[in-house]
Parts: sequence; structure tokens; C-alpha cells
Amino acid sequence: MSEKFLEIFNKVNESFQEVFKNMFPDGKAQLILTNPDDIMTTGIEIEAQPSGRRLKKVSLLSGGESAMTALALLFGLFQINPAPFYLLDEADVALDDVNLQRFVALIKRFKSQAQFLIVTHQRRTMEVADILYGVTMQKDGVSKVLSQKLDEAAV
Amino acid sequence: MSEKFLEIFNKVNESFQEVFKNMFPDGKAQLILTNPDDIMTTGIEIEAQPSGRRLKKVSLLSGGESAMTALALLFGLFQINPAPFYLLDEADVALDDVNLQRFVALIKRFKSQAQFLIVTHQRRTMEVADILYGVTMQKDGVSKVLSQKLDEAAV
Amino acid sequence: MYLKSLTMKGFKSFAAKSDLNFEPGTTVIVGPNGSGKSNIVDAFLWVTGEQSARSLRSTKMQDVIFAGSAQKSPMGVSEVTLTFDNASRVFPIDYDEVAFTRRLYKSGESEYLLNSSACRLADINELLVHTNMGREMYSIIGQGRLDAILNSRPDERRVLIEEAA
Amino acid sequence: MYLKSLTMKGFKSFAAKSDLNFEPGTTVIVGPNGSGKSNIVDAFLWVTGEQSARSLRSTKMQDVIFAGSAQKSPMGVSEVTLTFDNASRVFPIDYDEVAFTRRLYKSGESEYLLNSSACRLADINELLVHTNMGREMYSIIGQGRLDAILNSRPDERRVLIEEAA
Ligand SMILES: Nc1ncnc2c1ncn2[C@@H]1O[C@H](COP(=O)(O)OP(=O)(O)OP(=O)(O)O)[C@@H](O)[C@H]1O
Ligand SMILES: Nc1ncnc2c1ncn2[C@@H]1O[C@H](COP(=O)(O)OP(=O)(O)OP(=O)(O)O)[C@@H](O)[C@H]1O
Ligand SMILES: [Mg+2]
Ligand SMILES: [Mg+2]
Repeated sequence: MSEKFLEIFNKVNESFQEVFKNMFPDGKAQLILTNPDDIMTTGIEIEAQPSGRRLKKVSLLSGGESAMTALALLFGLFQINPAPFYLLDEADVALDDVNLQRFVALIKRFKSQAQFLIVTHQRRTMEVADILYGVTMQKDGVSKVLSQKLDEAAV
Repeated sequence: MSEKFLEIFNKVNESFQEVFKNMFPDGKAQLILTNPDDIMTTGIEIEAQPSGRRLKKVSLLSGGESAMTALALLFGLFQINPAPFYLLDEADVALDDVNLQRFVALIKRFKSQAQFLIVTHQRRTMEVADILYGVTMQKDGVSKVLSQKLDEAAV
Repeated sequence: MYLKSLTMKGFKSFAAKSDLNFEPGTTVIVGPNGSGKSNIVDAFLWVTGEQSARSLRSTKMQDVIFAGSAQKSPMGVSEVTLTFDNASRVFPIDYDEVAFTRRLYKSGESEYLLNSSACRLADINELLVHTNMGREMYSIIGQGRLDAILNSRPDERRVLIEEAA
Repeated sequence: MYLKSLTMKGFKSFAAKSDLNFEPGTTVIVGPNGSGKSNIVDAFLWVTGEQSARSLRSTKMQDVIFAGSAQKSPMGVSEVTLTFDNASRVFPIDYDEVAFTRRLYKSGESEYLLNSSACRLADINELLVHTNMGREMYSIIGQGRLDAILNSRPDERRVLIEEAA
């Protein structure tokens, strides 16, 4: 059991680092076992540094930096253990323009391998859509879904 | 003591309703004493409905709806008990285009009565600035502040 | 395997029967504040077996049933169906499509259906295990929850690796 | 009364002396993710007496001192000064300007200054009471904290009214 855990930990760690480095060429990130001598109970620390300063515990990162680190971890896990679909509800809300572009590039990179359902208010994120659904709240307090297949609508 | 509490409660409630109604003409909001028979220990419930459906407890509101309700309460309190300055760190992050306009209008409405310091990534919010400060992180891991007085810079 | 459709009726603000059809690509959902976007996310969590009302932004499970409005009366039942394409037989059952349905009545009684015939929650969970969605459902990130993966304690993060094992 | 300036030196990522000058109007602060905007908000909370490291996104108070970087060594002291215009004598002391300073040394020793002469935190708190900023400081809304006013329990909300009384 503990060999299996260690094997997967190393794979996820490598994958997380690869996704992070792909977004932040000057940065680095890593997972660390808090107690490597006892694999059965050890915890996992996360360190990341988007712009190549010093590696820091994630608690020290800013709002946007931690969102990007969480996304790198999510997609790092995806590469090792893919889920059938990913549902992200305004995951891009804390991002500045540059990180928003990285987020969009990340979705484009993995788009052919999984289904993504993305809730957003950001125009740039809408551009990745194959299908766009608009939701409205009608006067009677009932939500309504309006759909538009982008390739048909020739937006 | 309890008369004073009740008097202030009613004033804040009225002010909160006025600010909310000003932003949402078809909506309503109110503060409710959970136990009006015992002023010394009663709690305060908040109900709001941005678009005139039924009044709801704030726990049922969406991300953007609750942000707008919190802003209405903040400025409702301001009208009764003004603080010298208000510091808002990305308070506009959950807002759609329409609510973002309401937020900007709210700041413009109170701008002459208090000093506002607003951190934002939204271009529309930047337009209310009299002074704009840019902050950057330099390569050596040290933050630097760059300032620009808008009227001088004739943006 | 891929998601084919989500159908809601009486679930939160979706009083009327509402359908979202999916393709293997990327679907983006947009709309004003309070229009019902996060309710759609909650519908996914609910139909795949979520048992905690708090994770659905509710105090009790019946809160997911359409509560009525000034013009419409409250409903007595909430129903959501999530349909997967199963041509690749990732779900080890002999159907080209697999549809999970969850129903909740105002009385508190709940029903689970698999391709329209009654089943238990355990049956649905057992099938979902084949999709790597895992108990922690880290593939569904609710509004404001992206940081939760980072903000958990080091010992709580073990489960991310354990589920991938 | 209005805010005139904030000066930071060795506070979080502001290693070098940094000044923000204010006018009675509206100041907007922009910048990329991780540039230091929320650190400025923390500087306001800290200089006005915040005692909880957690409210400053830290585990211990010394975490507010510049921790160094690949190119710069850590600093031994953190200092923030907040200056108000006091021509209207809202602060009942006979100065046209009132400057609050807080310093923290790596040793854990902390100092408070009022117009450059040593004072106690209690002196600063006593002056701040005249500004309606109140103990709860609801006039400083940190990142992601706007909803906190709504999400508190009904009994916890009493303090909003009590402070206004
Ligand atoms: N059981 C229910 N019956 C009727 N309406 C409900 C029910 N539960 C929630 N709602 C309403 O659904 C509305 C939409 O909520 P939702 O959180 O999905 O909005 P949203 O589109 O995500 O908005 P935002 O962009 O602000 O995040 C809210 O106004 C809420 O009060
Ligand atoms: N004591 C310290 N010494 C040096 N750097 C620090 C210290 N404390 C925090 N930092 C760093 O300051 C940086 C800026 O953080 P801050 O939260 O202010 O960013 P921000 O501009 O608000 O970004 P965002 O737009 O993502 O919210 C972070 O990378 C953080 O690691
Ligand atoms: Mg939402
Ligand atoms: Mg910030």
C-alpha cells in the first residue's frame, strides 16, 4: 500500500510541476511529504512560486497566485487520474489579464482530453466554448436555459 | 440602552433599504430582529430580493446578489455612522456587467462624503479614480508603487 | 464515455423542465447574477449523490425543491437526470447510455433511478467509481471553492493521492 | 479629517520605503496578481492596531516583516505609518496632522508611535474611537471578505448596530 501511495505521489508531483512550469516558465512548484518516514500517515505540503522568487508555502500566495496554483494541481491530478468531465464555477474570477490568458491556454491544452463545463463572466473565457448556454431569471422567479451551438451560429 | 439600540436599528434599517432600493428599483431588502421582545439579546436577520420576487434570507442569494446586498448594508451603515475612509479589496469581483455599473454608481454617489481606496482588476471601476496607483512586483521580490494623478496625466 | 445531457425539473430555480445537451467539447455557461448558473452546478453534485445540504448551499435537503415565487407556487418534488454516453462501456453495464436520476419529495422521501428503473444510491456510487470521479469530487469546483484544495490541512490532502491510487 | 498618506518599510513585500499619498477623493489601486495590493490593505489593518496574525493572512505576527527573496536578505523590522489630516480636530489633540506608526522587530518587540513619539496601543485605539472606525473595522473589507457581514450569525450582527449607537 505504501509503495503504491509513494508511486502515485511522485507521479502527481511530477505532473503538477510540469503543468505549473508550462504556465510559469520562470516559476516552480512542488508537493512535499511532511513526514516521508511514515508514508501511511504523512501529510502533503504544497509550495509554489509563480515568478521565480523563492518557493513559498501556498498560504503566503496572493488570491490570484493561489487560484493558478490550485488549477495547476487540478490538471496535474487530471494527467494521472482523469475524470470524465470537469465543472468549474467562476474559477477565473481572481485572475488578472495575464493569468486569465494562461487559464484560457490551459483549457485549450486539455480540451481534447476531457469535457469542460465552465461558468464565467469573463469574455475571454467564453471564447473557448464549443457550446454556449445562457441562463436567465424570468420575472416569475424561474430560471430558463437558452442554448447556442457556436459553430452553427457563426458568431 | 435598549431604546438607543432600537432607535439606531431602525435608522440603519431605513438607510439600508434606501440604498438597496436605489440600486434595485424593483427589489426590496430589510433587517429583521430575530427576537424583538428582548432587545438586549436579539439577533439580526437580513432579507433581500434584488429583483422583486420574494424576500429571501441572504443565505439563499447567489454570489453576486449577496455581494450587492453586503454593499447596500455597508453604505446603509455609512449614512448613519460614517467612517473616515473605506478600503475595498476587489469587492467587485463577483459582479456581472449590470451590477458592476451599479457598484460604480454607488461609489460615485458617496464619493464626495468619504475617501475611498479601491483595489480592483475591473477597467470600469478604475474610471472612478481621482488618483490611480499601480503596484508591481519587481524581479527581486520587492513590491514597488507607481503613482499617477489622473487630472494631471490627462489620460 | 462523455456527458450527454442534464435535465432538471423543480430543482432550485429550475421549476420548469430544463435541458442542457453536451458534446465531447467545451461548454460555457453565462448569465447575470442570480440567474441560476451555480444552481446548475449544484444539480450535478446532487444527482451524483451529494448527501450534505451544506455543500448545496442549503440548510436542509428539501431546500433544493423549487420554493415558489410571487407568481408560482412551490413544487412538491425535485428531479434531476444526468445522462452519459456509454458506448465505450466505461460503466460496466450493457447499455449505450447510462442515465442517473435523483428525486426528492417534500415529504423527505428520495428516489434514485438508473436508466429509469429504481435503484439504490450505493448502485450509483458503485458505477461512478469506474469514472475516477472519486468521493471527493474534486472535478466539480463550486463558486469560491477553487482555493479549498490548497487551504486544507496537509493530512487532508492525502486523499487526493489515495483517490488517484 | 481625511487620510493623507501611508508609508511602509519592511512590511510584507514592501521592503523598500514606499509611500502612497491620498487626497479627499477616490484612490484606485491596480496591479497584477501577486504584486502587493492586498499587502497594502494589510498595512492599514496592522497600523490601526490589528492583533490577530490570521486577519493579516499570517501564522505569526513576525510574518509581516519582509521575509527576503532570492536577491534580498530578510529584514529585521517592519514599520508602517498612517497620517491623517486633523485640521478639523476630529482627533481631540492639538495637531494639524496625526501620524500613527507601528513597528515590529524580528525579536517580537513592538512599538507604537503617535507623531513620532512613543505611545501605547491603547492611546491609538482611544483616538480611533473618535473616527467611528470602531473595533470591528467594517470599513476595511479584505479580499474575499465582503460576504462576511452577511454570513455571520444573527447574534454576531448586533455589533454593527451597537457600534453605530
Ligand atoms: N429552492 C429554490 N427555489 C427557488 N429559487 C431558488 C431555490 N434555491 C435557490 N434559488 C434562487 O436561485 C437564484 C440563482 O442562484 P445562483 O446561485 O444559481 O445564481 P448564479 O447564476 O450563480 O449567480 P452569480 O453570478 O451571482 O453567482 C437565487 O436568487 C436563489 O435565491
Ligand atoms: N513577509 C513577506 N515578505 C516578502 N513577501 C511577502 C511577505 N508576505 C507576503 N509576501 C508576498 O507578497 C506577494 C503579494 O501578495 P498580495 O496578496 O498583496 O498580492 P495582490 O496584489 O493582492 O494579488 P492578487 O491580485 O492575486 O490578489 C505574495 O507573492 C506574497 O508571497
Ligand atoms: Mg454563481
Ligand atoms: Mg489581493
